[in-house]
Amino acid sequence: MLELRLVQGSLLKKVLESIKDLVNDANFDCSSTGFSLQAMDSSHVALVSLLLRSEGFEHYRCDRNLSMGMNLGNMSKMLKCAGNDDIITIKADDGGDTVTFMFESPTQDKIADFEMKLMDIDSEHLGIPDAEYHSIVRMPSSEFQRICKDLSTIGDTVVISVTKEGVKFSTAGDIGTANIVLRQNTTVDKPEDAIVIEMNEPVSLSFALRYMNSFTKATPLSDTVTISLSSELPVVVEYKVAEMGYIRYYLAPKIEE
Amino acid sequence: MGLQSRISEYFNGD
Repeated sequence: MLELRLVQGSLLKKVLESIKDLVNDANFDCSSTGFSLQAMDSSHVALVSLLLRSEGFEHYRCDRNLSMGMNLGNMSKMLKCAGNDDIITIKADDGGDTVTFMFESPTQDKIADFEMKLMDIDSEHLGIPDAEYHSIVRMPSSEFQRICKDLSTIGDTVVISVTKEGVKFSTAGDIGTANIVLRQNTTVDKPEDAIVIEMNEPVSLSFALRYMNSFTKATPLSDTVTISLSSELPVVVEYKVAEMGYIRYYLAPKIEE
Repeated sequence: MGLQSRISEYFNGD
């Protein structure tokens, strides 16, 4: 038996909007730790890792570990039927082939049940090693979204370089080139507006902008985004999900031919 | 501009 009650149901709606264009089908895993997902895009270039910790739910019952295969497009269709202020409860029976989403309006005058068919998904679970990153950049998520959008009108690859001068986002295309440099700025009124650059070693890596743009669908979840870079590893683009967890996107770099 | 690498080149299956 599984029953997860999330008072801030809009978080789950936003989570789905953040991953449904990257991944078609995925297994949601439920354990005493929380509600989680790990999935790759169909090209196996990007990986998304979601965790919503059990403590973040008002009620969290998961009698035994359960993996539920869902089509994210269909799940998104159902969650779009929930109001932004609704409380969302996810319910499933052990061994069952459906999951139920229950939406309660804040005043309890409307209660809706949506039952969705589960599917068998044979997915590979990858071990993600803990890593020390060469450089970590924290910046406003809206600024990162703007940069990715702007650069993708010029080119299809972004080079992200971190030096002691700051972080540089560069691209090149048929019509020309673009460089955007951000310097560390912590003298801001609101902490979420800060640009914090932690550089242990300079690093420069190339990534497909198409994926970066897809990751920025998570912008409504968090005011800030953290970008962790190491020359030997996929970049990690992380958005916190309120106080209860995170969405981390891993993107394999483009390498020299 | 470079060859696209894959996630499995960096992370192993459990």
